[in-house]
Amino acid sequence: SQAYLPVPPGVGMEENFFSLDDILLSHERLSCRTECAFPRLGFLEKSGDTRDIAEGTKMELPLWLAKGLYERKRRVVSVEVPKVYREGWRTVFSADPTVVDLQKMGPYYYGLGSQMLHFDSPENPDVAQSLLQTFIGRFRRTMDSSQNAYNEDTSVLVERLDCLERALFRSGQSGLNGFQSWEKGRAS
Amino acid sequence: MFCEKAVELIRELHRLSDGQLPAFNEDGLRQVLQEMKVLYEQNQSDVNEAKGEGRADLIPSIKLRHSCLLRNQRCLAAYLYDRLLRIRALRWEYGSVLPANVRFHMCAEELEWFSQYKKSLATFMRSLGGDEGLDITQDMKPPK
Amino acid sequence: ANTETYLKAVALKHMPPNLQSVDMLKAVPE
Repeated sequence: SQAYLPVPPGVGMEENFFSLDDILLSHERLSCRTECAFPRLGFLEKSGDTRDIAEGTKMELPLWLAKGLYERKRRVVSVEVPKVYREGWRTVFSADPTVVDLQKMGPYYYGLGSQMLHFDSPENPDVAQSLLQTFIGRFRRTMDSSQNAYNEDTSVLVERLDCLERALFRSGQSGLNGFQSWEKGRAS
Repeated sequence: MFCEKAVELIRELHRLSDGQLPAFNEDGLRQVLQEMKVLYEQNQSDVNEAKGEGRADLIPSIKLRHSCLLRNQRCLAAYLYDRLLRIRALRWEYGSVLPANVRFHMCAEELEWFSQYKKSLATFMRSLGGDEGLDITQDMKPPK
Repeated sequence: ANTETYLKAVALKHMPPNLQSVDMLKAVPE
C-alpha cells in the first residue's frame, strides 16, 4: 500500500520513539561489563546461578538497556565498542569501503555505529569520521545501481548493503519505477 | 532478558513491510502488560526497602527494571501506532467500507478509531472547495 | 486526540501509574 507511511528511523544519534526500525536496531546486543552490582537480578546473566549480578560481570546487553543504564558521571555499566568500529576495521574501511559486506558486519552498521556515540569513548571522533567516510565512499554505487536496475532481480546488488543503504536503494528503485511508469503512459 | 515478547510484536509488523494488517495480537499485548505488572511490583518492593532500610545498593536494579518498563511501554505504543498507520492507509486504498477479512483483523477499539478517522477526514473534505466540498480520495492519479 | 484516546483505552490505562501517557508530540516526528 502506497498510503502506508511508517515512522522512519531517526537521523544520526536520534531515535524515533515509534519507529519499528529504531526499536529493532536498539535490540542489537553489545558486550558490556557491569561496574556495580545488580542485586536480585542474577537470573538475567548467562550462568544465572547467583542471586545477584556481581560487579565486574561480563555480559551481553541489548543497546536499549545499555543506554538506559549508562551514566557519564557514574560507573554503572561500561560498553565495549564492537569490532567493526574499532581501529582494525576502520583501516579496512578507509582503504576501500565498497568491498565490505555490511549486511554481515551489521546489519545496522550506520545505525548502531551512531548509537555507540552515546557512550563516552576516546575513539568516538574516529568512529564518527569512519561512519561518515564509509557512507560517502559507498553511496555512489548504491545510488547508481538503484537507478540502473530496472525490472530485474536485485538480490545480488543489495545483499552486501546495510539496512540504511537498502532503504536508500529501495527509494531509488521506487523513483525509477515511477519514472518508467510515467514514460510508458501508465501513470494516469 | 526482559522485553522479548514486546519485540516479537514489533517483528510481526516489521516483517509485513508492504502495509498488510495482521490479526490483532491480543494475547501478546496481555503478556507484555503482565510482565510490566510484575516488574513494577518488584520495583515497588525494592523502592520501599531502599527507602525504609537504607538499601541504596538496590538502586541499580530498580533502574534496570525501570528501563525494561519503559522499553515495554515503547514497544506496545509503537505496535499499536503502526497498526493505526496501516488502518489509516486502508481508508485511502479501499474507501470507507473495509473488506470483511480486514475488519476481522481489527480489535473493537481500532474499528472505533477508524470510524473517528473517517469522520475527521469527511469534515476536512467538506471544508474544501466551497459549498460542495472536495473528495480528495478520488482521482489519485492525474488524467491521461 | 483520537489516537491518544485509543492508546489510553487499549494499553496505557493497563500500565503502571507512572507510565500511563506518551508525549505524542515527541513520539511523532514532523
